Amino acid sequence: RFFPNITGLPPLPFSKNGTLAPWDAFTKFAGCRSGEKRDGLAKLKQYFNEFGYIQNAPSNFSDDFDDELEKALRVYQQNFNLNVTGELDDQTLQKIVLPRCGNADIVNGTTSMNSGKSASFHTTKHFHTTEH
Amino acid sequence: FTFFPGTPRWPDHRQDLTYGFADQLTDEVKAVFARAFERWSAVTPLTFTPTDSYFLADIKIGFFTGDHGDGEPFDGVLGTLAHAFSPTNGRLHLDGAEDWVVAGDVRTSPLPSAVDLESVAVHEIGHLLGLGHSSDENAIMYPTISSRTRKVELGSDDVEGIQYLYGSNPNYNGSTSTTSTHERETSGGVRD
Repeated sequence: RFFPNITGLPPLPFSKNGTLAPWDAFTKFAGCRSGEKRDGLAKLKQYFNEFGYIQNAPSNFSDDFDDELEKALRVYQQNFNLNVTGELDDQTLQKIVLPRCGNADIVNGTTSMNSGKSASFHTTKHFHTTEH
Repeated sequence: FTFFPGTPRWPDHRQDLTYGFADQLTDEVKAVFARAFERWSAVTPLTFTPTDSYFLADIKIGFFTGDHGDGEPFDGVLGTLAHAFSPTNGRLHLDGAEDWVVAGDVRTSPLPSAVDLESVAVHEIGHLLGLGHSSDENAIMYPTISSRTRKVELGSDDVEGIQYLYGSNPNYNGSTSTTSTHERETSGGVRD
């Protein structure tokens, strides 16, 4: 749907069928931490799998807040300049539910925004600067 | 800034690129993409020219819904907005279910789900050219964008990244600025 002129449109509900955006349901996991089990947590793991934070996905994710989810959360928080807590705090959830690009943040586990900046990367930049 | 694994880029002999659309789009919508391409060509030696031949175009742009055959199905309103492939694949797909704002001030849209088309187009073109996602919240290549937000100007991180791949446009004067206005963005993260 294209809106060439958005002025004058009547206010509409958040989406056409009255439901929330796809990831808004994740906000119910606020405060969830390692060791807990919550219905639907598997979908959050699928989210992290889709964007490269969980590699080697099983056929079915469990609803357990396990070590793998905590590790994914920590990397995500690092990438988005959030406090690295490993928990589903409000700040992290507010970021997760935002609309976003479908491309993964981590591709084949090899590149990753903040969390992928290795010592060699910084060394390369250093030499680049020295050269100038 | 980041790159795709292996740092793919358009080769030196393919830097004058053509783009075509899978759909019958209005001139107004096509103009949005033209402006988005211009932002990248202004800082690099790359050029982008529209063509009527979708199948022969270097860059193929299309709006799709749900499962559209590339293994990355779209999810309806908001959520995933678009995706694009690394060089030299050239495919740029946008979620046809979104409420795309083509003109006017997206911030004042009565639709809470309104998404600024040009903002997303500029980001996805960055992928087409070889950039991955950035942790710099001011960068175009930052992965998230709130609804009713406009963010179209390349940040310094974007420019550094793309010029690492292709060099600079001889006419580029070195100035960049990033304007982001939004309603729903709530992050208070520290800038890298």
